[in-house]
Amino acid sequence: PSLSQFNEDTLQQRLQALIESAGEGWTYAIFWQISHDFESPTGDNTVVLGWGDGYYKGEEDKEKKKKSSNSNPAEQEHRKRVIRELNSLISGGGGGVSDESNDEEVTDTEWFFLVSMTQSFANGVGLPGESFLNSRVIWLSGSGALTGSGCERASQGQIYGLQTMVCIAAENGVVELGSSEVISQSSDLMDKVNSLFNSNN
Amino acid sequence: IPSVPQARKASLARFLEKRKERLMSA
Repeated sequence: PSLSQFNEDTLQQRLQALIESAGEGWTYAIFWQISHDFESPTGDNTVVLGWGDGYYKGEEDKEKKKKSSNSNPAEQEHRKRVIRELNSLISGGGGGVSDESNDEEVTDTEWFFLVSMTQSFANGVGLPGESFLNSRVIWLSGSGALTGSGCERASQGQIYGLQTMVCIAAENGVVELGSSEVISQSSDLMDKVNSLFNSNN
Repeated sequence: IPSVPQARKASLARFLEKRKERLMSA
């Protein structure tokens, strides 16, 4: 396997290991990876945090899942259409193939995760950017903390049913975790990120 | 940056595949 394939596989394994070993109700984990924008208009070598990989676990509580997908019918139709198109794109345009997963409700957290794949952040901007620039942990717990943070990504997360969002800076990017439950800050999670995502461990 | 869209495509394929698995086991 190529080196990039290797990195991709291990990134996925590390994100999965992080969520599965944390033992709390994390809904997803994303690794925002740094890259360098050499075509910046200012001519600077600008650091950008873009999608590296993500692991979506989902909500275990079925009632919560139900509650988190109560978007209006038009919005649901839009989400299902996007999922159908993406499924067709990934499967090489095998249009017409019926797939039951295309007609299932797309929950708010699934949608938030999916939309995240299209996003990137300049260094210092947004939740991941701020975490990376200052090499610090941002832990927002409780819907009030998400909306009160003044950060658009956190506000969006709250709208899509998240109650906890965490960004932990690592060597080559930022690990973001989100949950539809309220999860208190723990050094255990930060230690896990450190051991999984920093090479000096 | 060519690696970025590739990473997204792989993530997307994995997400859709796991979604199917979740829905089938529900």
